[in-house]
Amino acid sequence: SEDFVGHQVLRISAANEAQVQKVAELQDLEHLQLDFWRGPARPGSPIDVRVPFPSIQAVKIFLEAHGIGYEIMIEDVQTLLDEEQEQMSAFRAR
Amino acid sequence: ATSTDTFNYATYHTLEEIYDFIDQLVAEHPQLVSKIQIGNTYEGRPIYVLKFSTGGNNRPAIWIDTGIHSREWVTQASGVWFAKKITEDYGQDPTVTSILDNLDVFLEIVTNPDGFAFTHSQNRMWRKTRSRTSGSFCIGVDPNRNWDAGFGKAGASSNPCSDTYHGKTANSEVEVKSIVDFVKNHGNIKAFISIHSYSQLLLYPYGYTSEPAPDQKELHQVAKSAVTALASLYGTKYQYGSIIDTIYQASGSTVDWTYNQGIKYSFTFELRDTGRYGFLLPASQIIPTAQETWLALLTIMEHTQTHPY
Repeated sequence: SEDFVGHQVLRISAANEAQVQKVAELQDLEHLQLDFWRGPARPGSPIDVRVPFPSIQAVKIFLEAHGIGYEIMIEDVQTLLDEEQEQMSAFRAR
Repeated sequence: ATSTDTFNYATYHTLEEIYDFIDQLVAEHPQLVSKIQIGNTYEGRPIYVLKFSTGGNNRPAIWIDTGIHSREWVTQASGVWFAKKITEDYGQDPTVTSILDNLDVFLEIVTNPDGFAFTHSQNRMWRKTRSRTSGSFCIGVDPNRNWDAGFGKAGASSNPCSDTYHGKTANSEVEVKSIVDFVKNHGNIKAFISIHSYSQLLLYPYGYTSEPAPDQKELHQVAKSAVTALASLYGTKYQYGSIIDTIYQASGSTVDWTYNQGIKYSFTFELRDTGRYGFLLPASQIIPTAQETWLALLTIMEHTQTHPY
C-alpha cells in the first residue's frame, strides 16, 4: 500500500489574483508530487493541497516567500488513514 | 450482514461488500429493485446500476451516481444509504411513494469500481480510472473530464500523469461510455445527479463555458430550494451556482454532457467538509451526510416530478 506518513494537507488562502497565479505555478512543478484536493480558482476561495513529506519545506518556503497565507488542515494523512482502517477492521471483527 | 437491516451504514465498505449489499437489497425487494449491469470496467469488473421501479414501460427517470472519483468514499457510502432509504420509504413516505409511482430511479453506487478497489488495496488517494495510456507510464483518466462536452478545453489536463487528465478522446473510459450508452438508449431520463465530495456545493451547468445555461434561472431556484432543505437538518451550509462561477472552469464534465443531451435537471453535488478532513471524512459522518443530502435529492426529484418537460 502507498504510504502517506508525514504527508500534510495545507489550506492555502490566496488573497489576490497574483497569489492565485503563484499557487497555480506550484501545480506545474511535478517533482513536488503535489495533490491538489481543491485547485486554485479565485482570490478568497480556499486551495487545499496534499504535500508529501519531502516537499513540505519547499512548499512552505515558497508560500511564505510570496506572502501567501496557509494553515495545516491535516497534520499527518497516514494517521487519519490508520484510524479509518482500524475502524473498518473493528466493525468487521464485530 | 445477514440482511440490509443489519448492514452497517456507519462504516466504509469494500467493493465486494457493497456488491453483496446490492444483491441482498434486490433479493429483499424484488418487486421494487433490480440490478442492471451496464458494462465492465477496464479491469473487467462489472458495473452495476440499481433500478427502482414500480412498473410501467420506460417511465421518465431520475439518475443518481456516486463515487465516480474513487477516493471520495463518503459518496459511495451515501449511495448505499440512499438505496436502503428508498426501499424503506416507498409506501411509507408520501413524497417518495409519489415519485416512484410516476418515475423510475437509477442509482449507480460505485461509478468507478476499478478506482474504488484500488483505493482499498493500494492507494487511498486514487481518484481516476485505472486504464493505461499508450506512450505514458502514468495510469488513469479523470472520469469527470472525459465526457463529450467541451472535451479537452481549458479546465482539464492533457498530461496523462495529471489527476485531471481528460483522456485521449471523449468517452475513452468504459466507465463513462457505459453511462453514455445507457442514457442514450433509455432516452427518457429527466434528472441526472452526480455526487462528489467535498466542499459543500450544489452545482449546475456549465463548467466548460461561462455562457449561462438556457435554464439557469430555474436551475438556480431548484438549487436554492435543495440546499435550504439540506441545511434544515444539521445546518450544513452549501453554496450553489454554475460550475464555472462557483468553483472553476472544468471541461468534459458529467452534467455538462447530460444537460446538452436535453436532461434539464442536471446537478452535481460536492458533499460535506469545508476544510477539516477533505476526502478523509470520518465514518461517523456518513449517516448525517447521507441524511442531509437525501433532503436535497428529494427536492430535486420532487421538482422533476412536478415539472414534466
